[in-house]
Parts: sequence; structure tokens; C-alpha cells
Amino acid sequence: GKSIRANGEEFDDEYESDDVLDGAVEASDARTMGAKPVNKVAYIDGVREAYYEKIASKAGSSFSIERKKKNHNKKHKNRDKSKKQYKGKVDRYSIVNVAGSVIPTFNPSFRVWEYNISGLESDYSVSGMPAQGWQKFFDNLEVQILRDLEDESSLSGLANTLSRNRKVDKTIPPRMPADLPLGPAYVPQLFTPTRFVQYYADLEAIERKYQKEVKKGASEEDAAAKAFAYKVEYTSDDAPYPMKSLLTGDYLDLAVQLANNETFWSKFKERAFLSTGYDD
Amino acid sequence: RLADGKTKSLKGRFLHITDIHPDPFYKSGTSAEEVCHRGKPKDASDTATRFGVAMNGCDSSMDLMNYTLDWVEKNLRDKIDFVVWTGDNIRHDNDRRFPRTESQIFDLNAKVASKFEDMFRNKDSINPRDFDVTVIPSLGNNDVFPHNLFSLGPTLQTRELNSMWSNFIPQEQQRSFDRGTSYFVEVIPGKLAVLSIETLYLYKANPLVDTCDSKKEPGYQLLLWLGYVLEELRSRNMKVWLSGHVPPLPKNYDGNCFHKFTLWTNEYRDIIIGGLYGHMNIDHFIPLDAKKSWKAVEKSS
Repeated sequence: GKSIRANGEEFDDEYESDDVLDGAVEASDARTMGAKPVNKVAYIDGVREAYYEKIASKAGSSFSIERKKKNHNKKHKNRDKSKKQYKGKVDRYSIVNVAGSVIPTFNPSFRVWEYNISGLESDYSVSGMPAQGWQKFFDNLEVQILRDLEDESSLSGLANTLSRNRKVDKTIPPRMPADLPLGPAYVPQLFTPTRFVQYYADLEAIERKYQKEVKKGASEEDAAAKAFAYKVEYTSDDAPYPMKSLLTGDYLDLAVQLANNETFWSKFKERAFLSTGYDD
Repeated sequence: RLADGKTKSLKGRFLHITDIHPDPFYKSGTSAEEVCHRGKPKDASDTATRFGVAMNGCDSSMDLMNYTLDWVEKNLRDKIDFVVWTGDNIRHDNDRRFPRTESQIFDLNAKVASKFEDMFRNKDSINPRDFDVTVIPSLGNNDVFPHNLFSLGPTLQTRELNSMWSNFIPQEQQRSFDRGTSYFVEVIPGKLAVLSIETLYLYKANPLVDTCDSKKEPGYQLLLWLGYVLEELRSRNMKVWLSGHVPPLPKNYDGNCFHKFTLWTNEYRDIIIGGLYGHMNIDHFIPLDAKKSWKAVEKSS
């Protein structure tokens, strides 16, 4: 952000509004010295405002690829045109999944993801595959990166600036070739994530059970073994906002729902804080 | 059927676990106000229990970590294909009486890595790289010393990491790991990879990171590496998960690092399945908009 602002340029609207997260993230930085949660409701409300509400304001009724396909195909017979239309909307987004932790900032947690392995279950063999050649790739990669870095490093001052302006910045990717199909994040296929199961350890319940077992005369080790367990907190297809799959379009649909529905938002927050009932 | 003649059955599931933060100084019955290291608790809510109290500010007791990993081993190990493990394997630096040292950070990280190896390796094999369940670790901002500060290698720290994760990092990538501490693992050979990205090179709180626009910046060099690797994976028709500790958010990543990273994740949307991160300790998702990042990058250049 600093480099952009130094030039007097402004962030795009989406990230300008991200300023709403400032306080919460500063608090998060301070928190790195300890695990006690501070201002996390402000943070998650900021996420809703900066991301989910922005998406909701841009969305018509839905980002779901299948649903848009159906609606569009009713009106237009040309399938290729319809594909272009929603492709342009959904595939500009990528989903970042931020996980709950084991450290009891909230209740300890982790997630098991399920993904599509259709076609690989019974007859996939790598024994007939050509040699991987990764060693050669990494030998070349090292040389290539050094070459990229040395390219202009001997230049200085104005020469360097002029040269940089002329040359391609290799840390900016080329646009995805138009003939490549969308990957597993956008269209159901091999390796598309289909569902997740969020596990958590309810520390209050575990402590109650542990003390109960100790009182009953169990040894501390036996009591711990009986009391300690992770349980399913929720799954991605659970009510009140079940996701039928985990495509980017489904996440965008969910973002719209979370922006518009207070009951869903309340449940989402409860899950974000791992069912601890946390409030600022 | 694997290249060595062995077979492995896919389950179609994987585990993402993060931010364990085990604390060897954690002591049951002490005060949470004294970060569960000492002191008489004021009341029940201030008391450090065996497995910890949510939201009281203490790190994980060793029991919490050990019982958690035991539970995973008993209940999930045989049901998953791989484990994405996104770092922070050491207590916070929150007790002046016990300041963290570099050797403590290395030691505990090595112990946790060894635990993961024991849990998921093929116990019938003498090959230490033979895992029933592949593990892909990445580095947290608390796993480095001083806190948050991590430079390009080779350094003592990158070599220590290489040593403690040597069985997780593919052999042909160990030299490149020494420099950039990012790597990838083919969790399904020839088909599916998981990238472990050194997000500390993009992280605002790392004093050595300024922008991703200069060739001397670690983030610039990381993005070069990322670009070549993604292109190679695309050419091999492989799909890939991205993983790392610090999530790519405008407030976490410095300068243009956020926008450039967002562009890579989006322009390789034919192969990238998604991103898995830790650090924030809150279960949520963020949709990143590449169109906005293109505008920001174009404006800044």
C-alpha cells in the first residue's frame, strides 16, 4: 500500500474500504505477543463489510455458475456466449481459506477437506509415467532466477529506472490463455473440493468430564483419555447455509447470503470463533 | 500403483491443521494472567486447566498438543491422503521471565516435526521418506527468531529448517529450499501438488520486507519462483493447492506483494484449487478480486 500511496495513487474501491479492518488488524498484530483474542468481532464484521457486502452489492441474485447457466440457457441458445458471461464474473475471484487454530485462542480446531477423486479410485498408475525430471527443472530454475535477478542489478540510477520501465516485470503473471479451461476451483472435476468437516475440542466440556472422572476415582491419565476428544463442530453442508459444493461460485453465493441475512451471519460468527460464544 | 511397485489407496480427504503453539512452560493450576506459567489463580476462570481454557490468552499446554495429535492419529490418519500443516509450532514471546531463544524455537520445531513424522510415516519401512500420509509443513511467523524477521537464505535458520524438515522436502528441492524456503510436494504423483509458500517474504510485519517491486526484495524472488513453478505444473497438467502461514490479505502483505500474489493465484486458475492458511486463528474465508489487483498493479507501475 505504501508504494502506491507514495505516488499519490489511490486504492481501488474494494481495498479502500478495507481500511475498516485497520483497527482490528493492528489489534491482531499486538496479539502476536499473546493468544488472548482482542477485537475479533470488529475484525470479522470488517470482513463482512469489506468483502461480503461488496460482493453482494455487485451480484445480481447469485454467483452460482450452474444456476446462471440454467437461467441464461433459457434465454439464449448460444452456450459459448453464456459461458463467457458468467466466467467473467466468477473467475475474477480466488478463495482464501483461513483456518481455526489448535492454540485455544478460541476452541482448538482443525479441518478435514473432502475432494473429488473420481476416475482415480481404481486404475491410476504412475509406474508407466515418463520420468518426472524435477531435478533438471530445479537446476534450470536456479540458473533462470539468477539470470532474472542479474539482468538489471548491475545498472544503477536513471539507467536502472529506464531499463526497468522497458523490461517486463516477471513477478506480474501473464494473463491466463483464453483457450485454457477453468480449473477445479470453478467447475466440478477431478480434485474439486466437495465438502469439509470442521472438528473442534470443546474445552469447557472436556474439563467438566475430566474433573468428573477424577472425582469418580479415575487416575489423571485415565480421566484425560476418557475426557479428551474432538467433535464435529459443523460441516460445509450443514444448515442454516448448506453449501452444495465448494466451488468459488458457491463461496460467492455464501458471501452474498452472509451479507444479507442476519441469522446466517450470526451463525457464521459463532463458527468463526469456534463455538466459544466470543464477543469483543 | 506407485513407481516403486507399491500401491496406495486414495481416500479423497486431507487434513489442514495450524497454529499449535505448544508451550513447555505451561503448568496446570497456575494463573492465566501469568500466561499459565506461574502464580496463584484469582478464580476458576483464571485457572490454567490441563487442556487449556479458550480465550484466556495462554498458549497450548503440551497435553493439548499431544492429545490432539494422538486423536488425529487414532481417528483420522487412515482416512486422509495428506496433511497441510501451516506453522507456528512454538509458544508466543509473552513472558519476560522466559524470553524465547533461537535454540528453543529450533528445538521445539524439530520435536513437533518429529512427531508428525512418527505419526504419518510408513512404520514398516526403513526409508524415512516413506510416508503413508504425506505431510506438507510451512513456516509461521513465530517459528523464526527474532520474531517475524526472516531473510532469504542460505542462513543458519533456513539450514536448520531444511534439516528438521528434510524428510518432508523432496530431495531435488532441498538446495532451492535453502534459499527460498518454499517448495512443493506431489501428493498424487503427476496429478496433484501442494505448494508450501514462504509467506514471511510477503509479510508486512517482517522488517526485511518492503515491497515486491525490487529484485532485492525476498517477496520479488519468491514470486519469480512461484511463477516458474506454476508454469511447470501447468505444462505437466497438474493441479495444485497453495498453502502457507500468513494469509494473503491487504493488511498482511506488504506493498504490491498482495496484489501481485493475488494475480498469480487468479491467472493460474486453470490449475489452482485454492489457498489454505493459518495465523489469524479465526475460521473464515476471503474472496480476493483479481480485477481490482490488476488495476492496482497497473496504476502503481
